[in-house]
Amino acid sequence: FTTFPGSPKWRKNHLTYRIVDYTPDLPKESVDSAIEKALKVWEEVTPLTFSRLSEGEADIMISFAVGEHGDFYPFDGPGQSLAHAYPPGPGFYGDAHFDDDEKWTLGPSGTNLFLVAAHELGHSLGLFHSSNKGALMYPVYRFSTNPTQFRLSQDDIDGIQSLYGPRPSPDTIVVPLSSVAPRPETPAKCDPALSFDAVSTLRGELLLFKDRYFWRRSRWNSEPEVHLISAFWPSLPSYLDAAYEAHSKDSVFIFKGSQFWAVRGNEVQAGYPKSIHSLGFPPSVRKIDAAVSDKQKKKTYFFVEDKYWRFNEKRNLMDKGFPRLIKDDFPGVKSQVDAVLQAFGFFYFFHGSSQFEFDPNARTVTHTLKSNSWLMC
Amino acid sequence: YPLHGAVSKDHPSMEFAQQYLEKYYNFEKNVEQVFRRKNSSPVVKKIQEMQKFLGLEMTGKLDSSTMDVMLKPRCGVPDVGG
Repeated sequence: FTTFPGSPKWRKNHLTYRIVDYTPDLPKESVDSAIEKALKVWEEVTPLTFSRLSEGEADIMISFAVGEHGDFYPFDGPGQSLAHAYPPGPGFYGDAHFDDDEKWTLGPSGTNLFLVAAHELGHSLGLFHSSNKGALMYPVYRFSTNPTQFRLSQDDIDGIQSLYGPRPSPDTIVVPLSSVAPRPETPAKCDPALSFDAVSTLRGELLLFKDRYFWRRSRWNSEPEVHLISAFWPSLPSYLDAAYEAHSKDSVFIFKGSQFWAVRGNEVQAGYPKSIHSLGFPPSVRKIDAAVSDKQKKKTYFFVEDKYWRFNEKRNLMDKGFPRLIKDDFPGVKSQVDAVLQAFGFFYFFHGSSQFEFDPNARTVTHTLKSNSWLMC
Repeated sequence: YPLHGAVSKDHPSMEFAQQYLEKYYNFEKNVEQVFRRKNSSPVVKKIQEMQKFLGLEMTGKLDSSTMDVMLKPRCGVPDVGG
């Protein structure tokens, strides 16, 4: 592998991207999904996370163009140069351009958008070309594997981790073999080590989010169903940070990085994503870990590392006197909460594969359970 | 080093190869002068540099296996500096 001269890299781990325009060769949703999959290729082996902007300037601006398109590197019609991208940095740096004189496809015919996007986004993250023929960053296009079976080569992993290091989460082991360990298509719901990214109610149902999926448990069907998040809400990101239902607003709020979305049933509300700082968080807060809304009190609790804030859903304002320390008001509950749920008058705090049932009246942890106990395991 | 027809100016693919080397291997624009001088071999060296990078036999010639790879679609980002 090689990096660009001077090894430019992003100085932050959470990056934004925006698909500025689309190719007429594919439905928009297919382009969205191909780009998201291409980003996930790099997300799975680094500390990097990505969230999508629908307007304004993102770190990585993705566009389709033909011929001369304003960057002095004109495209050359069908064939040869398929796309190009710029190394990390401000303005047009980091951006990726795709030649719309190519026939963009999702399969082996034409030019597979996922494979080319994964390569170009490697450039956007700081990788230059590799002379390893089996590497994604080899400059010559070849449809070698079906995108659903795609694996980064060790050369690609060594290259990107030379810039950003491996994926930090303790429950992910960086595989030192010739390719990233195959990821199961859907997480195993009764895996005793299962943890959740976020948990929320939704009109009497229970949603438990993990990676790109969520389990849905309803009153009339105790057997939980598993779905892709994108199957219900195509514009939502995956690998969420937090989610909660504001019952009085009949909405579920979904959080990732410094953005959040409002969802009503199947519909993502217009005007989202918004910045979490519009809720009243200080600029120092870059993401939240978990959130839960107390139905009776109409107060929402946001958990960030070892502190928490309280938000007044009626006045849409953060209450004064916050943040407070979690341990002071929720004794027995540790920091870095993964998710929180309110049920049967208790709060359930999720930490990795465990959850702690907290009695707010007795102000004590009453039970410790497995996180996936809600999945009938 | 006589250019044994490896890349003589009238090689049918020379123009394409010249563009390719300029675009992806930072080859100078004045390749014309280079061909006039008897002992010039920068273009042979450039072809060998490209062949090395792309994992091809470093013949310094525009042989069929080299041309095959050069004609394949690829990323527009150069392989060498610039």
